[in-house]
Amino acid sequence: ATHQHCLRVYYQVQ
Amino acid sequence: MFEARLLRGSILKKVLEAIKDLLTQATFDCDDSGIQLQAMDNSHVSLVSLQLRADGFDKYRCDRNISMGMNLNSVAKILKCAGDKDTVTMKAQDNADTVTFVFESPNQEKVSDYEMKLMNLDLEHLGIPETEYSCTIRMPSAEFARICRDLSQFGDSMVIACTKEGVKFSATGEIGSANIKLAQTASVDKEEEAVIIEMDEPVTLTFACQYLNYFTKATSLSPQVQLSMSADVPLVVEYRIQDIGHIRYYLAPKIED
Repeated sequence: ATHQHCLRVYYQVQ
Repeated sequence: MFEARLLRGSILKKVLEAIKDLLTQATFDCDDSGIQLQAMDNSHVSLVSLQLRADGFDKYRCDRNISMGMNLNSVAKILKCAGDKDTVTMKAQDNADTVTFVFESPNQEKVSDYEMKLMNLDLEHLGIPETEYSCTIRMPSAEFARICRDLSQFGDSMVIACTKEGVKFSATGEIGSANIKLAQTASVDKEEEAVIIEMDEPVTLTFACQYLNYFTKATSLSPQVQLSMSADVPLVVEYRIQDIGHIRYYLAPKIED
């Protein structure tokens, strides 16, 4: 099975 | 006072059609450089970043920075009332709690105005660094929409594999498997129909078809689309909006558990 990270994993919350 | 007037009102109609199915609400951040919008979908695996530069409008005035939280379904309903050839003006008083859309027919004989309540949204903002991607693919936007539509019938995931020869889109599911290979266009006589690949190193990533099909709602905004990929970072799908800005979609790759 696969999953997707939430975009906060890749981009900094400002 | 904020006022933005666009003779090509159909751009705003198309922009709302391109984002309203992915996002339910978003904040339009306006300053003297133009209008920016950034929001994640409810599952936080995809993000929309819209930029409409002030110099792309026929008249643009923004006395003080203003952030307008809007329900995008409501805005889409209002913009559906605008004719394709209408001039569209968006305006709001400083620290107002409503925004007004004015539509003028080409012959000025019909003028409509729609006032909508604004929402207080405290949506978080993500910092997206300018990134050098391992692969960028420029291709006809209609072609990309067609590939996403066709392959999503075979499976809920699509693999995009980019090498120096070209790019391969694949999907597998119950009914079988599908592969679509696009070679780099040799003689670029008509830029808009070319497939142009810039590759520093090959990349293969897997994405959920459902989101890609939401992104392709922006196809009518630009004859071309640009895909940018690097290993283990979100895909960027960019549609340039002529003379005024762009709409960029970001999507987290699917990774094995």
